[in-house]
Amino acid sequence: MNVFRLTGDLSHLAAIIILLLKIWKSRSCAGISGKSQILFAIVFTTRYLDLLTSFISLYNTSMKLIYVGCAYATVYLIYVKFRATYDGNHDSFRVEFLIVPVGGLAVLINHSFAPLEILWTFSIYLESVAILPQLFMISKTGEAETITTHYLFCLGLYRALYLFNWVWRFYFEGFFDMIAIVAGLVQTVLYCDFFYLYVTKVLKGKKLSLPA
Amino acid sequence: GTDSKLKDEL
Repeated sequence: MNVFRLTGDLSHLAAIIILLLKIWKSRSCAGISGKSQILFAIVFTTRYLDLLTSFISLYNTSMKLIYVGCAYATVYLIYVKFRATYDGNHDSFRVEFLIVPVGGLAVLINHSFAPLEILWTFSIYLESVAILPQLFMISKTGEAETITTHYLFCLGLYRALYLFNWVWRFYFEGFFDMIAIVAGLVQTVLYCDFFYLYVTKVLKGKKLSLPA
Repeated sequence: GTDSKLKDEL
């Protein structure tokens, strides 16, 4: 555990909590892509199956349970409790265009051809692109609520901090995992355009709206 | 992954 890893985890946790609270307090999931949230629930489910097979630490187990629990709670709020506020017409990204290639890639490029390992690899690949339906939705509507942009910023920052964590681990532990690193780079790059808008607009007190 | 040291990561 190093400082980048810890702040990355906390940033991830902050993102998840911000989104849950935003939906709960406003009693609305307007502007939130339910599809991205379903993808994140799939990501956590397929990655954390090792909860059933191995114990690493109390920190590890509790964070995994919190992430996966919050992911399903978010999906529940969007598709059941506040379904009436869900903006399905604008959430039109075709997720099969992500899941099918990512599934194929996980079968082809993995560390070992074992069920849990393939599912772990699938979750790493899927996480890297799971935000696309949300970004697509924002580009379609041309705007995002400020609280939604805070959520996206924390979520993007988390994987960027993990990149620094991997540099640290390579330098001090001689350890690296190419699958995680390449997917983490892709994931972070997808947020770059958003990071730019966040810094130039939201942090200056303006609402995030895209030019028509 | 399964036999990588990455398992402690989230």
